[in-house]
Amino acid sequence: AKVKKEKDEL
Amino acid sequence: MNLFRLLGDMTHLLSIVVLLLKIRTVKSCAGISLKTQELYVIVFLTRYLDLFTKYYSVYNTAMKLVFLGTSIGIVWYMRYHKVVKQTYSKDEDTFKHYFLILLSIILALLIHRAFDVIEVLWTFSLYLEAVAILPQLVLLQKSRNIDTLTGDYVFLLGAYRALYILNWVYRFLMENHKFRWIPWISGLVQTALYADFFYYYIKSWKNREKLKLPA
Repeated sequence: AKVKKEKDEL
Repeated sequence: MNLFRLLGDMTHLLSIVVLLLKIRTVKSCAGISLKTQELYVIVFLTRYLDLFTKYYSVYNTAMKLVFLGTSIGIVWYMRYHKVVKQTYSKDEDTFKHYFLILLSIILALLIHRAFDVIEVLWTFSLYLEAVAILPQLVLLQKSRNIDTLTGDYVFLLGAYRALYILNWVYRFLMENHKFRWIPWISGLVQTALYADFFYYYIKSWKNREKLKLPA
């Protein structure tokens, strides 16, 4: 979840 | 996904649409820095390495492909298209952009969140993006008259990261997103570099006069 949130930006 | 983030991505996409519009309709890239465009290709290549390994959403994957495809397409147009490449302001696009790449690599090797290839390259892409606009801003100062589409392109490009900063504030406050020094400082520096451009752009817009940057 943390990883998912971390790099979900462009 | 919050409104600021969506607006930021749409503004970024719009900036690219405006640039492509200018290049394709006017068949000219006068006033556009090829060096800045090349730096953006490097930014996207080193930031979207997880394109095929991590899936977040259709939107995320689609936008990454669009940004990669359009930035590479723009560099191709400016380098190889028989008509467009003649209009490139080669003599004025003189910023030493390799220096920006070197600086960003060194900084990413010194300051990063984890010392692994993906993380260091992701960090490098943030530092490089922060300074990638410099060759373009220097070129604008040399250009006697800046055409409207070029001015709009640079304005939208600066605005997108400003919206991202609002997105980070929102996520920090509302989604108790952790504090992120690296993207936030890079984003602030990136947006700050546009400060004087924003001033002259808004002034020219208010006074309905041609955009002119002081030399």
